[in-house]
Amino acid sequence: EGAVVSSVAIDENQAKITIFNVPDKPGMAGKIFSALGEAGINVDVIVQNVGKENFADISFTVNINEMEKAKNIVEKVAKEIGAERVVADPDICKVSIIGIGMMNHPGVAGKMFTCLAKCGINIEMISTSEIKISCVIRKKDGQKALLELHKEFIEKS
Amino acid sequence: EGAVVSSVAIDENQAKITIFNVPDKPGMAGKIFSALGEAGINVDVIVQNVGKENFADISFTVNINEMEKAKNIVEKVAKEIGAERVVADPDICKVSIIGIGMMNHPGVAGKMFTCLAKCGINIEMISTSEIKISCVIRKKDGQKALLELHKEFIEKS
Ligand SMILES: C[C@@H](O)[C@H](N)C(=O)O
Ligand SMILES: C[C@@H](O)[C@H](N)C(=O)O
Repeated sequence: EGAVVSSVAIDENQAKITIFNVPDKPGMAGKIFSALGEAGINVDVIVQNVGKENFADISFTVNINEMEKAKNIVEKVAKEIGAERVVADPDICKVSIIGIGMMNHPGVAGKMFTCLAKCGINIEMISTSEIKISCVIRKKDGQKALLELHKEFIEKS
Repeated sequence: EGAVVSSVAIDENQAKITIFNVPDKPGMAGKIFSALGEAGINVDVIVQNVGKENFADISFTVNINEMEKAKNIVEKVAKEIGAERVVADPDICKVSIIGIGMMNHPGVAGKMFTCLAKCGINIEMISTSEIKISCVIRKKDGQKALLELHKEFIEKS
């Protein structure tokens, strides 16, 4: 399965913002991201997992230079929609493995996550598409993660 | 911004599985997805948002035909790692908008989420990459969502 991953990448210029306990009903995500869009803020990853007890958390990443602006916008919307609180965290990075048809190669995800675990790196967010698996981790772990993922997926194949 | 989205898609053959309250420490995601990989189960979306109080939920989707097999595997791992419980849900579908460089078109995500909200559709999971924004919603809402997203993004541009 090593052959299906064509590259590994890191983005060390991102910050994450989490809106905790967004009411889990239609229109909430729309309000948040329309407000960001109107302000011209480029959003990279958006992650939302299933809600619990009628609330869901929504996280997204932006360029670290836009973190304060994005946070201010989202705090306004959070008040309007009755979300609990907003936390901005610049101390992250995003590591990704990129390849074709990864969905058809079971084990690629497990291999990536195990590789990070072997470095003692905690995975904070996961987002995927057919061609990319991305993990948000602590910024300090980024270079180590990149090195080990490269060894695991690129050098071994 | 309508021009940046080249297609909209639906996948009505997926089920979602959520492992609730996974201990938020290195190695947990690795164990779960290695077990699925060893069983040859193809995983599509994987979503994990930031943890709270040392626990995080992990959700993923599989072909509906593999749901039971995947659920059984994950329940075993969940026991081993001390996760709280596993819930499998076949009553979903995944709708996506696909385009180039969507990150550089602020507002695309907000437009998609607002479009779904206007149909009264609740967004249950969100996962993104540069070329794709996917939402997991109730299966019954799928065709309506596809129609409206197509009107919004394809017919209007
Ligand atoms: C939480 C948020 O995604 C909500 N379910 C919505 O549809 O907007
Ligand atoms: C929750 C899970 O992702 C855990 N943080 C891990 O690194 O495996």
